[in-house]
Amino acid sequence: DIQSRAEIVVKNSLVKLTFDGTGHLNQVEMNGVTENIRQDFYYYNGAAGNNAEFKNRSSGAYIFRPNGTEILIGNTVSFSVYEGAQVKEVHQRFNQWVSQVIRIYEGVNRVEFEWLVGPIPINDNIGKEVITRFNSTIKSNGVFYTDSNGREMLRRERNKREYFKPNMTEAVSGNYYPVTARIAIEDATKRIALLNDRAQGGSSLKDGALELMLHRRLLRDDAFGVGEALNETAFGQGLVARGKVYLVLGKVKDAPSRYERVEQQQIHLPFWKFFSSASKAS
Amino acid sequence: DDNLNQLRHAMGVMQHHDAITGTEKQHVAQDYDRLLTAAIESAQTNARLALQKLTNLTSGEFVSCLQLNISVCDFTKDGANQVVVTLFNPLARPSTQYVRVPVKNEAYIVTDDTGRVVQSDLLPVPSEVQALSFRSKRATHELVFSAYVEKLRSYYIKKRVNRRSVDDQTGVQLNGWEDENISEAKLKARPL
Repeated sequence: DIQSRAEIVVKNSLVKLTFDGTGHLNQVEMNGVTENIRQDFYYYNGAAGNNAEFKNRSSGAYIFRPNGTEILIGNTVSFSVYEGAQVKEVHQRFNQWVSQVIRIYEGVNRVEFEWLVGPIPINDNIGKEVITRFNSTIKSNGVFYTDSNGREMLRRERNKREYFKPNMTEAVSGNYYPVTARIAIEDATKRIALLNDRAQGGSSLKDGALELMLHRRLLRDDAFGVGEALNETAFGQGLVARGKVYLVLGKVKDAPSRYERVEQQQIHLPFWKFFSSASKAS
Repeated sequence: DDNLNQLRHAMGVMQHHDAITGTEKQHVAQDYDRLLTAAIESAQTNARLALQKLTNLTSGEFVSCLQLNISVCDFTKDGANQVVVTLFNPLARPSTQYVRVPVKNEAYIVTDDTGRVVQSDLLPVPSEVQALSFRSKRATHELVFSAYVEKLRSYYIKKRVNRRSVDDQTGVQLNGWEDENISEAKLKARPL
């Protein structure tokens, strides 16, 4: 019944999320800002070659080298909404190997995306590298920011380097940077930041867009030393990865970076949980 | 010291650039898993002893569920009728965070260390996570509650029995269920 509606709204006292008829998130409202934010999953096919020459290099453990442009995962998303008193969840299924839970907690000024990717299929003999991308209307003019190992934010400019003019032979990976805590874009009024729970690669390949690499499964060695393809398995199948990305949207004039930093610390240093049975407790 | 040294040694090995970037061979990655798991389990003994001294749970097991990230904790799913969740806040300031505990699909009541009822939600673990082959017959739901912790605090999770009530301190609706022992704990906790 819920899927026949044109638009689904999930909200609490601080955050309002709007999903379109296809089940994709397409608008976020928080901190007095409303922004059309569409979230999707894509994958890049990994380049495969014999590594004999530069142009024949394969994507592997050391290098990310996509072969062609990204491929969208899931035009239509099946989903269910669960509304508790304190937490509201949207469980989305993009295909057989990509799903996600989007969560908002009462009193918490961020949106949580808990992704589940894998096992990445390789029966077509092509390695794949899965990303999530958030598109918005923010006019970022090619500029984005990534953290420096959880410390200060560094300014990155698409297709540029700080001290030299690069020969950009790799349009995608040439613009990827390490993201260990945070990646952000902004214009004169609005700012979007993504906070992650682990070191990932990330970029802003178009104005208003942010993407993070979530999981990879590749079938060729890249000849940089490891001597085997990045094709991890567990229990006889490709690895399944689960993790979280958090989105914070705010007004630039409110200096949201300060708030993001506090959130980032909580994400990286959550409570340690210890369990005991009460019958043994005094 | 022996317990902690095992973790120190494992963390020393993990400083290798292959461990940091993930460019190790698959069998080396599995060996890193083995080393780290053994080291964490070893250091857990010290954490348990320290927590037994710091809390009033002198004989508490203080089990760390290392698979909470995939909503798996056999201790809470199959454990006693009442489970104590002791939270240690590693931040240098008090913090309020939501806690997720994997449980069975039953009715629960959460109370804090003063016996006050804490509002909680019971939500299903996503079907895609439940379907993972290595996760079969594990928790189907997660109990979610908000916890305020300065440094160390315990919360109590108990299965509900049939009795209608509203918490008269917090006004929280107990969905028509309350436990007799919880009422008693609440009475004791009231300020004189």
